[in-house]
Amino acid sequence: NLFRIAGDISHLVSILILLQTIEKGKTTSGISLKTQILYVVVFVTRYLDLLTTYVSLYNSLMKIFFIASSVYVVWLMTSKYNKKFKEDQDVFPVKYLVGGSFVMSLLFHYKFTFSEILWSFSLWLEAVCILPQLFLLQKTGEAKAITTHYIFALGLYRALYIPNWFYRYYSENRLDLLSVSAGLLQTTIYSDFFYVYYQKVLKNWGFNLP
Amino acid sequence: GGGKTVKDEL
Repeated sequence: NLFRIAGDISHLVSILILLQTIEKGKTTSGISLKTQILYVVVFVTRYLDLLTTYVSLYNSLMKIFFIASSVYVVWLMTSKYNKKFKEDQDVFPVKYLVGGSFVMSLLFHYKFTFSEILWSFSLWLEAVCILPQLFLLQKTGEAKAITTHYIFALGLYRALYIPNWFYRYYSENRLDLLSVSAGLLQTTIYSDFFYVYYQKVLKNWGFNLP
Repeated sequence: GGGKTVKDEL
């Protein structure tokens, strides 16, 4: 359905914006390494089923792209461009996010198996893993516009999944309460950012009017 | 209805 496709495209675009930003500016300034490392953990734990379940070529290619690109970004940040910029302000206590997600996955899962717990863990971790990035954005104050476009596209992807889940509930009688709960939490975390982003875009637009 | 999860998603 349309929401799902739009969500996936938004996710893809967010990563392309990020890669483009880093390669063009040759700096990873303003990007939270912690958030990017958490994304590697999210994708690897979520997409373990690549090895066991085949859904579609599209699905497999997207999963491989998200795992590979997240590892690549971390490599860019830690190896290629790390000498040019040192992030002192990226100090969000990530252990609470990982610990909290782990606890949530132990409390909420469909089956008490290794892969099901990891799948649930990846949902909760994805919901909160933007927090170090938002924290960094707040600390550095003035953000580059491109960084905010990246965060916006990234947040939009999960927000678009919500109407997709409504649609699937009515058309397929399918309701995944775990995904929906974590997705709602994720979109709530982004909501403040969305508001500020919306205000700024509108404001700039207003200023540029002849 | 079919299965509950949406694991065919990303």
